[in-house]
Amino acid sequence: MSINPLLYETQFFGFTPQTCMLRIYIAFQDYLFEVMVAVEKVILKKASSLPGSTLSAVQIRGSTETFLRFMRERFNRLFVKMEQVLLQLVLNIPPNILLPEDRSHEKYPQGREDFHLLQQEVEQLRLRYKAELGAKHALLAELEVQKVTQARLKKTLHWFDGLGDAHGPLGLGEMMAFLIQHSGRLRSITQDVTQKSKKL
Amino acid sequence: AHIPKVKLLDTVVDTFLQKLVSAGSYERFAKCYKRFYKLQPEMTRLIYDQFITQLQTSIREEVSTIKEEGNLEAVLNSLDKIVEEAEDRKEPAWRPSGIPEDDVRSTLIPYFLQQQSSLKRLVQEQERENVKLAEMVLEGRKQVLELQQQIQARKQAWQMLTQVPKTL
Amino acid sequence: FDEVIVDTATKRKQYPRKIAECVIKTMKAQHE
Repeated sequence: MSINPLLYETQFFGFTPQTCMLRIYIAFQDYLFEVMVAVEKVILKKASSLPGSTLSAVQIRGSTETFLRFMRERFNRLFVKMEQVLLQLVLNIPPNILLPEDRSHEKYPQGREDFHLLQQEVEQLRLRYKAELGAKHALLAELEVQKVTQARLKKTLHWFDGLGDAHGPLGLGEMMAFLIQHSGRLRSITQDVTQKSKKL
Repeated sequence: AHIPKVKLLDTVVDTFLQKLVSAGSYERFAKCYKRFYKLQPEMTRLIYDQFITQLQTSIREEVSTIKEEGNLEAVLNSLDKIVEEAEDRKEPAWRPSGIPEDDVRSTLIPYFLQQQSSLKRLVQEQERENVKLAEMVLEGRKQVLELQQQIQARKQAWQMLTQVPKTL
Repeated sequence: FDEVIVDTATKRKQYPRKIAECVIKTMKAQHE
């Protein structure tokens, strides 16, 4: 006969229902014995106090054993019935019941594969997040470098502009334009003179 | 109808006691202690009644002790509540498979799902932020290029300037 | 046998939560 360990009930109650029933059985049986001993004592005492009583302790013990044997037989039979009822209706977790600590099994019945996929996805997300963080740091670093570079370039530009201002009111740009404009004319005059002198 | 399990327990124990008492009837008792019964019928009755009262009291006290020890009333009431909440559920519920690593998995899934969604959110936020940063970097690169070109132009102008005296 | 049953059932009741607590701690540490 396969024993049903009633594991789920034990998980809920913290003790096995069978132990609980055994505990009740032993306690009840002990009481039956104790009360019977008390009954026998009282009868013995009464009988011995009766004048001319021929009732012996052995006879009384015999009566006790007869009654107790009967009571025990009935007790066991009744207890089996009580145990069945209690194990079925009281110390029992109905099959459709999920204990609170197992609620997650109701919502996430995933199998092994799903779980590993989920773990992989979480790992990939973690790596992606790390990569994005890396990119962020690289971009911020470049922005930092750009700031320094731009400052330096602007300084150089400023320096150039300063040069123009140092030589008179003309800015470098105007001066350049003036020189370029006139140097072109100068050059064409020079060429002109050169050609004529060749002719001569 | 849902009979509270505590009430059921008391009812079952009472029924057990009733049947035990009716099995151990006074007739049966007097029959077993026949000699004494003949000598002292009233006393026999008294002793029997005492016997029954004591037995019932002891057994009921024992049940109360067991209830207290195992905090049975509260536990059974909470079980009643769990059963009530699952009233609409008919199919058999999950039970431990006996393979702990399989069983613990479902317990962990909610936390992995939670981590998955928070990581998704973080990645998206970071991606958005990085797009903005990347735009800023591109803009910055453009500005650096322009500055370099301006300087280049200035430099050439100066070089030309220095050429002019030679040309003249 | 009874003790084994109680021991197993107790673990089934308590360990998933304890394991989950460890996993959460690990996740938090990883995140930090």
